[in-house]
Amino acid sequence: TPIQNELLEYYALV
Amino acid sequence: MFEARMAQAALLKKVLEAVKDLVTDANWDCTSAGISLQAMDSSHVSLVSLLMRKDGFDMYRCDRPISLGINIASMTKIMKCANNNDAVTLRAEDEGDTVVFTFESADQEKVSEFEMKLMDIDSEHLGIPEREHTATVKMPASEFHGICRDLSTIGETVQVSVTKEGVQFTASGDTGKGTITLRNNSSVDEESQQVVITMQEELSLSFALRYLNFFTKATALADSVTLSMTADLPLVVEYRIEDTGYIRYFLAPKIDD
Repeated sequence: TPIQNELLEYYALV
Repeated sequence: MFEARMAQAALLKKVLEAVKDLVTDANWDCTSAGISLQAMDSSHVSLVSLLMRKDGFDMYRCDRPISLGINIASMTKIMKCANNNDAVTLRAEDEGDTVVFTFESADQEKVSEFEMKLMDIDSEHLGIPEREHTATVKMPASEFHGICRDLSTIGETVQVSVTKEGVQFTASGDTGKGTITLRNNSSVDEESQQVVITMQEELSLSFALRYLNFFTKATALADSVTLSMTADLPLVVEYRIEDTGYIRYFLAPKIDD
């Protein structure tokens, strides 16, 4: 099954 | 002082419909340019970004930037008290802890006022760079809605593949497999019915249908939707709000283990 990534793996908190 | 008036309550109702399943509480950031909102869902998988520029309002005044911390369910309940054709005014004092909604009927014979308490919300703001994507697909919003709904009956994940031939949506599950292919039809006269695919190279990405179905709650806001994709980056699903703003959703892809 594919793993669901989180947005935090792509974009940083500002 | 912040004050913004829109001619039709229906628009704000549609915006709330497009947000409420994804986000519980959110800051509505008001500046002299307009209103924006950015919020992630609780699992940090998807994000909604809303912009309503001031030129989309009948009247707009924002003396200094203000963040209105709003419980979306409470605001939705209040907005249900407005008729679609009512004019709506939002009003907040600079240092206040409430926002006031005023609904005026089209014949101006009825005026309703609702005051809602604001919340203190710790916002988790993500910095999302504007970028060119490898592939974009513009299609009728209702078509995208139907595809997500139909493929949800088959599986939980949709694989979106963009090739020269078109865009293919595939889901598979215990009961079988479903594939829906759309071809470029940018020659169709009516722009809202066009499927327009741009592509620098072929790509294939997988996404959770559960979230795409939340995104399609924005279908009433726009005739068309644009999907923007780049390998190994989140999908961007954009509905334009007339010429005065947008609602964009971001969804992290699923990656094979």
